[in-house]
Amino acid sequence: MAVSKSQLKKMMSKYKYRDLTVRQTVSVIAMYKDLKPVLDSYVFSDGSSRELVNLTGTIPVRYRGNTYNIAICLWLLDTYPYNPPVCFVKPTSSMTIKTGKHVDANGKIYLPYLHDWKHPRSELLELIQIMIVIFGGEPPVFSRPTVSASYPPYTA
Amino acid sequence: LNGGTIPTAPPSHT
Repeated sequence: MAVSKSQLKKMMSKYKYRDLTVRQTVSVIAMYKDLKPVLDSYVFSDGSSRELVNLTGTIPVRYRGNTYNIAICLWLLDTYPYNPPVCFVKPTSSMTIKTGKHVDANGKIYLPYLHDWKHPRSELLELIQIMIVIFGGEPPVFSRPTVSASYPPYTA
Repeated sequence: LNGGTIPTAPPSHT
């Protein structure tokens, strides 16, 4: 069952702009039903961590005539929407990240839209729509080629 | 029941 608005309010009780963040999250999960909000521990680059909400799941990306469910995780900082979400692609074990100008080896997503993020002109819903367009031209993940089972893994 | 959609990705031979 989908997460309700009141559950979201509870999850985001420590967010500085809670009502705004809840509202934008609700419109995203109404449109993209395969994304769901999850409360989890986010570790900052300085090693500190905080309980934050992320939107986890898949977005439909059309690439060369087929639609793929690209798995992403968008972390909403407690200063959202004044700071952009921290976004990652989530490859499964059968996928590899295609690093490039939009994705690094950790799966972190870099987009001009995130770089130039400014409230109120920037919004979660529009960000996802832009991701779908950009990933449709340049997918951030690919399936690994099937490797023969007789080929042992190599360890250095 | 609803476990969400299974992630997929394009084949890498392209």
